[in-house]
Amino acid sequence: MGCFQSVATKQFPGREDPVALASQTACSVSEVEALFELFKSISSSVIDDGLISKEEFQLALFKNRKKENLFSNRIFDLFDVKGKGVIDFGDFVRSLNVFHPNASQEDKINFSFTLYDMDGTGYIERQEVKQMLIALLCESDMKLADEAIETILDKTFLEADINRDGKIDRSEWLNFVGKNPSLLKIMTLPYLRDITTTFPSFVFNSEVDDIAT
Amino acid sequence: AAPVPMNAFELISKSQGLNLSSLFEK
Repeated sequence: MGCFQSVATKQFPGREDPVALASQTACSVSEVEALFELFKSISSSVIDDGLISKEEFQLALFKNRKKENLFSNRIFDLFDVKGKGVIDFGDFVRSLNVFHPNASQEDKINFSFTLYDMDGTGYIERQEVKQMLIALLCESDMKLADEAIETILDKTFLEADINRDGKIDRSEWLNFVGKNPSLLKIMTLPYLRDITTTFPSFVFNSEVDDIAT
Repeated sequence: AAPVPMNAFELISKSQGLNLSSLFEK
């Protein structure tokens, strides 16, 4: 009558079928199940509710829940696909998927563009890049005079902003990362390839009969 | 001191907040 749910489904309201998630991503079923072990660990670090809050996300990233960071906030907001202020397991796997070594370059380029288009206008504006640079400098204790920041912005936009309208659109970004492929390094997490060996306990908690699928 | 990269995004990509590898460190 729908009154009985498995323990995993009850404790993790967003836990989606690993087979279905694997079919939507570059992950194997085993990798999805190993990711669930990671998800359980992060989502129980402050409140054990089967969801990752911003505080838990920051704790996992920085090992320090107090640290406010423009970029981790932005990543969290992009992972929080449904805009609920928390990340459920389905969001977690589908969002991390773009960082999988087997994910397409096109997806990585699109995600990185969206990441840097902080205000969602469809353009990466010079003022936005300046704001990100200042945040980076604050975070790293690196000191740069405003004049030096402007010089870096001039040089970057000279190369990236082909039509000289003061902002970078998607096609300009595509061209720019093509010339500077190292900018996409942050978009690939080799850990995702080794996730089953990092979290071997997934085998004991598997809900799938044939985990080799 | 190391030279400062002249590409703004190269600098930004060094942010710890963009380094998701640390999610996997136990």
